[in-house]
Amino acid sequence: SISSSKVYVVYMGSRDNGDDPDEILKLNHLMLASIHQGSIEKAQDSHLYSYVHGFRGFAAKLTHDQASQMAKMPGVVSVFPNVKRKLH
Amino acid sequence: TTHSWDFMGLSSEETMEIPGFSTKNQVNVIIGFIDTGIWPESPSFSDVDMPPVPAGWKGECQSGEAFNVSTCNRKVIGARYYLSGYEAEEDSLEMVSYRSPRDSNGHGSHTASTAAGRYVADMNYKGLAAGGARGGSPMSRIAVYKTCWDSGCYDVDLLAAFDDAIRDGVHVLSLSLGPEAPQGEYFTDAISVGSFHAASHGVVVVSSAGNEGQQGSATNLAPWLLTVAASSTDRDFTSDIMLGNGAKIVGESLSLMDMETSTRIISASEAFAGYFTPYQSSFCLESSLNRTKARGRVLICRHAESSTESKLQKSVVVKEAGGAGMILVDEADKDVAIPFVIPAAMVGRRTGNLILSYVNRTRKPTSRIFSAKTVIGSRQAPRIASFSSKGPNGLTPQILKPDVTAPGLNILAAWSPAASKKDFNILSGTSMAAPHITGIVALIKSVHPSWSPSAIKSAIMTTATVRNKHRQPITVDPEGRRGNAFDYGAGFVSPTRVLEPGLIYDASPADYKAFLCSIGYNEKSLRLITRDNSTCQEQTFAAPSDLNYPSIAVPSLNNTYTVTRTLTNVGYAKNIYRAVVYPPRGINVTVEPSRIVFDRYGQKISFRVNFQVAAPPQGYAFGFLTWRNRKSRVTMPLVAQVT
Repeated sequence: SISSSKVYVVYMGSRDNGDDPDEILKLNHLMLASIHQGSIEKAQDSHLYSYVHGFRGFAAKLTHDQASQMAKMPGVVSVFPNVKRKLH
Repeated sequence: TTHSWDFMGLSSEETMEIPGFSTKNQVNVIIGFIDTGIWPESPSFSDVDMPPVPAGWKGECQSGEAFNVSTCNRKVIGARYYLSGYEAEEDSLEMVSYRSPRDSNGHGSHTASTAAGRYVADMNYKGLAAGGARGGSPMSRIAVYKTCWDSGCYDVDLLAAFDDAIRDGVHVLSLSLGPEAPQGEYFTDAISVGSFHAASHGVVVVSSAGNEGQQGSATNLAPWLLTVAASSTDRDFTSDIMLGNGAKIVGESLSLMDMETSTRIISASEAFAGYFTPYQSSFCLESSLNRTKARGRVLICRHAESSTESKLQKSVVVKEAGGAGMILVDEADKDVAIPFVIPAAMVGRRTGNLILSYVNRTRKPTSRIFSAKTVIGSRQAPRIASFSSKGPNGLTPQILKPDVTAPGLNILAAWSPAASKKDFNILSGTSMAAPHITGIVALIKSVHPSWSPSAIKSAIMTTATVRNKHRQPITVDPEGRRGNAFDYGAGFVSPTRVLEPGLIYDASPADYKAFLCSIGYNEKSLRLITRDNSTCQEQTFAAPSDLNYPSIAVPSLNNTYTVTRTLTNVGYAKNIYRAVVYPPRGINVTVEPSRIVFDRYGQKISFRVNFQVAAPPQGYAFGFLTWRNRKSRVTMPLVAQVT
């Protein structure tokens, strides 16, 4: 499943003013662990980046199925692939 | 840049950017550039005479390869770089140069200096485009968010840059990049997502429309973005071509090489080699030319792609085949100047056919190509660049895109010597147009620091012009047709007018929530995005056309339709305006009320615009609504299509 995984952005909307960045990071790992049968190690391996200042979300390596699971989780607005943009 | 700011009417002195206004507070405006980084040693980024970094700035100077904390200065006050998303996708990591905010590509230094570069005297590109170079807001501060590498920029990194920029405290964000058209939904697109939150935090986000050229190809379509099309100035880089029959033809080029004598000219199709057909060889593809047939000749090549690299590459192919020169026929991009590696010039299809006709009818046709030179004022300008992506908005046709146009053709600005051994370079693209608007946004912000992103956007759009410097309608390259709002949005920016728009169409974050409801986002999604108790029921409008935008687009007009807009008075307290309508062809437009009386600054007054089909036009039709008084003209484009 690792070899078939791709990078996705899990977008979770605005950040609450009281959100603690460390807590957000922990929550991201827990969300990832839940789709890795509870494995925090696998969650940490798949985690790439957390967005904590202007909005909430994170980037992770996921399979297509895991991305679909993630999209259904509470608090998730959208899950989309890590698309490449071009300079204009 | 050496000419575009003068062309737009700004003073050439660094300290007085908009004649009649003091914009000394531009030192308090911080512009973030999400791009390929920066070459901080460029004279464009000197911090001489700049005061200390503004209080409240939370950014940092991230150290890395050939870049340390002290590389930043009072001009470049922040610099970060992002690789997570890139590293996760790309195999060729060894190709990454400068794992730091340092620019190895040149693009980021070019855009940053266009918007906010310091004045640099006697600048030029190999003698071309000579003059004093400067950005639009030369005393503004720069914060660099390097997310783009030679092969492109990934969503994961772009979002990280937005996230940091919002926290750091930038006032303006400039992006000269985007998705391939068609663009995805707003909340599955990193630029739309990041800019939504940036705008919610009061940051003005300026973006380029794209370089696809065709109708409906515009990208960066979100209404909270200020999306910029590219147009010309009145400066060209021309190269004379003398034919053996005495005819002199003018092409576009940045090649400074002269042919010493006339030499035989042939169509590249005559020099076909190996397995290539004459047709394939006419495009001067790699290995398609026979050295014996090409040696010492001027080759006429055709072009079918839009990239500068591929055009430049054709001159390399001709040079490697022993060719003495090249005439490249490219109708779409005939005005883009390319630094060919041999004596060469680009011409349009009509001129190309003239040359081919001479070649085909002459027993021993000859030609000679001369070095490029700078020519000012030879043609009407501005014109919309052929490559500039056009409307309508493919995602929400009720929101007109692009919003406005600015110079983006043959722009000289700072460069990275790591990319090629020069400090300044000439480039074309909507990438070059967007930072012109970014610079103007910074000037407005310096004079009106409390104005919202949408108020600033409104000031730029409602004061733009649809006439060129000869007071004629702006035309579109290459065919010279009359332009419309899908080409230039509200028109060509008028920086001398933006500080006194008189009236503005303002929109708050709450209006964008209503907009999201109107395009189908339900309450659950809305609350997730905003993390408040917003409901779609409490929103004040039902259709996306109702967003208080400085343009009106009605893509499916069925008999009648009414749109409401609200004006805010930012001029004198007591002011009377009357509406003047130039309706789209075949559509009657009335405005209620048609006369508006303001008696205080900041007062808001709403009006209705009623569209009624009279004689259904084919496709989209274009018009204007102007609120006028003795001092101000506040104009918005009207676009409608009857279904």
